[in-house]
Amino acid sequence: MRLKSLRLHGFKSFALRTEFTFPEGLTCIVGPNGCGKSNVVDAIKWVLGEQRPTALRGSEMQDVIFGGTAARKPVGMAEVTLVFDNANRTIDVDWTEVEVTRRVYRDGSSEYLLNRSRCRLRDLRELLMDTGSGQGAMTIMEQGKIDQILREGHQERRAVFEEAA
Amino acid sequence: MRLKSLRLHGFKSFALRTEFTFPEGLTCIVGPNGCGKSNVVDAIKWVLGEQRPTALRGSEMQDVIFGGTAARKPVGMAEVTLVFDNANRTIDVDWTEVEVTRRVYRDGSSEYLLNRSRCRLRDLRELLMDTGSGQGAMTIMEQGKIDQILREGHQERRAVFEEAA
Amino acid sequence: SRELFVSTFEKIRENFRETFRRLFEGGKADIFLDEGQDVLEAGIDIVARPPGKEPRSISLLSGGERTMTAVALLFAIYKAKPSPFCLLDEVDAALDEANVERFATLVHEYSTESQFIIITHNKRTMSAADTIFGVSMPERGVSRRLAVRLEDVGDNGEIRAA
Amino acid sequence: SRELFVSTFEKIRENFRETFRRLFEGGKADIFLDEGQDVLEAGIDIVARPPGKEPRSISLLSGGERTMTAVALLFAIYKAKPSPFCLLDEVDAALDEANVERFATLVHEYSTESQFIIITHNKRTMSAADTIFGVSMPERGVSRRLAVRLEDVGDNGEIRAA
Ligand SMILES: Nc1ncnc2c1ncn2[C@@H]1O[C@H](COP(=O)(O)OP(=O)(O)OP(=O)(O)O)[C@@H](O)[C@H]1O
Ligand SMILES: Nc1ncnc2c1ncn2[C@@H]1O[C@H](COP(=O)(O)OP(=O)(O)OP(=O)(O)O)[C@@H](O)[C@H]1O
Ligand SMILES: [Mg+2]
Ligand SMILES: [Mg+2]
Repeated sequence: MRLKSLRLHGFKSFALRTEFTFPEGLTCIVGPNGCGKSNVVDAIKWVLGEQRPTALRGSEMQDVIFGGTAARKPVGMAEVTLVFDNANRTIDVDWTEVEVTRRVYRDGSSEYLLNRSRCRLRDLRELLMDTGSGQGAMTIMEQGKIDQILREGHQERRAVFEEAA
Repeated sequence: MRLKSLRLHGFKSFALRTEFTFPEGLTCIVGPNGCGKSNVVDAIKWVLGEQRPTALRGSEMQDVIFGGTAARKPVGMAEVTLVFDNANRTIDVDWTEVEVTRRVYRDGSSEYLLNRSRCRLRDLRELLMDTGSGQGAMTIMEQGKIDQILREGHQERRAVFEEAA
Repeated sequence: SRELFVSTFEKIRENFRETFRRLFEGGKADIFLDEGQDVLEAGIDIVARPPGKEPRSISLLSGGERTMTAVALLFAIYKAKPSPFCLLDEVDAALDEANVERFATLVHEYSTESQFIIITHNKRTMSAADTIFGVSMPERGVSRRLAVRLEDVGDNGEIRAA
Repeated sequence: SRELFVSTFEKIRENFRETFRRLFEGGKADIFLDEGQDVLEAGIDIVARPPGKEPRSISLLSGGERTMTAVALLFAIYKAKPSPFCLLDEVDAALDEANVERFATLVHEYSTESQFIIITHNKRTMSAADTIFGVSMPERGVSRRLAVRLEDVGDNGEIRAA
């Protein structure tokens, strides 16, 4: 199972529809400070089910909706779609491509779609749980926090090990 | 008042007597990972009276004594000397050069010297207190902790402001 | 279950010893379950000794040494249970060029097994990539994606107009 | 005393607004005493808005933006009560080259007033220095000082044998 593409629309600084197509192997994302690179990581975490606004550097979920600039109005919804190549049937469904979409509106309500039909967050989570890309299972090393595993208490550290077991 | 030189002997990775002479203006310290650059900052904090081993990345004060390598034995004492140019009489003493020395031994006992005669830590602290180089008053931005002032609670942040008042 | 955790822990431990030695070109590191506690509840301790140095608390390690040790441990856990993709955000920030070289070579090897998405300002890390995406803000506050070739990147990581 | 704290706070506030605008080439930042509390006990709030962007929580700022904001505030405090010397340890780690340029230029100006000792891996920061000291470990685990000229430093910050 691998990522094919990521589409952002109204998510944080990605006011406009933007698509990243990921090849096999190693992809680097580069650019100046504050241009949106870590926001791409936030988008992937979010579409895979991250529920804590603080894990996305915000204080409430609506903080991920594009909030406008000096020259452009805010929008009412954030949407991220992640497309997986499922040729290996790692995800237990009959499609060779699996599209996961998440939306959030200004009133805080969220929508989840699996291959463009509405589903619940728990359906998504169950689907992804054994694939290693469920939120919590995938390997993420966050900016400025790489040595957190060294700083943590012996007990907190254990949680990461238990995930792998 | 400015720094003239720093001498380290047996302090952390500086097993051998090493001297840095600081000119006016801007001095850069460079080198590969793990070669001792931050240890120089620790030495300056320590000789000016830092009492918390954790502020020097250790758990007890003896952690700053050179602990040996695969090819060299540990030593029994760490010593750091900082020499100030006092031509402006910023430090309220009659010398144009002020030399502050600190030593620590394996049993944890510390010695302080002011221009080579023994004194107490509190004498040093009183001397440096109004010069802006007392520990706590000087401007230090630590590796990996620059944004701590943004992450702190509103109350903890206040302490830094009160220092300046 | 008890056996599952212990066997996973042992696998991670072996990976960690090996990955640390690889990233430091020597030295020794290990992880331990805290003593006197049940295996299903014991906390985990880490020791690390860069080559030629004496073992001491990991708090005394330098910034770059801590990054390399943490990366070795996180990849040891990854190798025990590889995820299909890994996201690394400016992991190389504290590394000198020799360490970036070892890090980039290691990640390049893993990228044949999993997809890697790496955010970086470092040109050596970028040179290990199969694809480079640029993100920029020609309109302030609004992000856009642009294709970037390694030749468009300056020595200091800045993107020059193609 | 009350007046002393308030007047110092106002000085730092003015410095912060100015230093932030200087480091970001625009934008707006401010600090506030928390409301409803006595001036001698009130906590301190920070807001920062890079140029062209809308004001939002400082937690949403990028890594480099946070460094620049923190540096602006720490230097604002420094300018209210300058210390004779400043120690900066790898402050530029998260900065892109444009920001390193602005940071190095600012520090260079301050260095006419106070002594600065700066640890860095960045060549642009080094080029602002009057003196460069190298630290190395020809014998593993044992630090030595060596004199370094800017010409001895590679583009990636590594020290080449003179
Ligand atoms: N809801 C939102 N609407 C608009 N902009 C936002 C929103 N949330 C965050 N941003 C902006 O996104 C920017 C941060 O982007 P990001 O963290 O991705 O930067 P980066 O490219 O990783 O930079 P660095 O190299 O400094 O880490 C900030 O300037 C922030 O103001
Ligand atoms: N008491 C001691 N005796 C001997 N070596 C020590 C002692 N305390 C610390 N060290 C060593 O000093 C090294 C760390 O040095 P330091 O933090 O100054 O590195 P650095 O040059 O700042 O590197 P980086 O660029 O990675 O931040 C570690 O390898 C550590 O083992
Ligand atoms: Mg970032
Ligand atoms: Mg360091």
